[in-house]
Amino acid sequence: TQLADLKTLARQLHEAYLRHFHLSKAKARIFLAGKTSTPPFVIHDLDTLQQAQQILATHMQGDEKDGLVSALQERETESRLFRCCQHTSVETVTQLTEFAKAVPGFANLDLNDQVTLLKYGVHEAFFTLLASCMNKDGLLVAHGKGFITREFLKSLRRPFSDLLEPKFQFAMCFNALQLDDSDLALFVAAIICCGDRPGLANVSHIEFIQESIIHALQLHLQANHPDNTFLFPKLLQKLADLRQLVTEHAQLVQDIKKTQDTSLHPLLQEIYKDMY
Amino acid sequence: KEKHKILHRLLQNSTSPVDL
Repeated sequence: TQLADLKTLARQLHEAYLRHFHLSKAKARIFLAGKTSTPPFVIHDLDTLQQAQQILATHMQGDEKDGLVSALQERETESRLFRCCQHTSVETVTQLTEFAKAVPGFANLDLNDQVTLLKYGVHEAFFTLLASCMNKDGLLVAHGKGFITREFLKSLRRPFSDLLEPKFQFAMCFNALQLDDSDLALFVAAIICCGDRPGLANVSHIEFIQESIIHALQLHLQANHPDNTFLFPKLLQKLADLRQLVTEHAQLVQDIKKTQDTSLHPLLQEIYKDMY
Repeated sequence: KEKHKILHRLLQNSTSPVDL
């Protein structure tokens, strides 16, 4: 019975993941391989960034709130791209919130604990999902309609040039594990339902949920990747790497906010405030 | 609770759009 329950949990989380995240890894890989009728528009310098404004805006008619379009109306390149990053973060946080609610048991937790789990988990989950949109040369943007090269991002002035490079480095190691969307669904759920976030009231309730997810993940990986014996411990190590990545990211965002003339979305402000 | 107004709102409403 327990085995059947864990399989059901894996299936439920996979379904919730496909329902709430618009760009699955499977879809992203098709875009990245250029196997779509309209390949992504490549942004590799200031000119192509300007052109992206027109091209992607045409694709996005009726979607006035799209971050890329509004951000491209800003004057300075770095500020524009920083706003694009923020827009993607905010969009992913809303998707992650809906996904979290679909994790069995999550919605019954104390509301303040739900907030704490999201506050500390969403960026770790975001960088995990972002890896699906990255290859060694760049990053898919605007729902797969655009592709920004890693070199262009690296060529921006500091500190903006430091924003995405660590995420590329993480993504290259993480993508080498060759997880699919069904594995990622369990991994992202394990990130969110984590019993050792600061300030949780009902730790045992969260640990109970977390244990089922981790157990389901272990069984699922055995079935889905029978030849990769050490995949499960390798993934657990990635949880620690993600925590370090987010700590550094939060520091960098605070530095950008302090030293650059740029604003931070209110949702991101509340997440970063008193985080670490 | 006041510190995390938007997260509370997102958790309590379904798919509430967050304007940038």
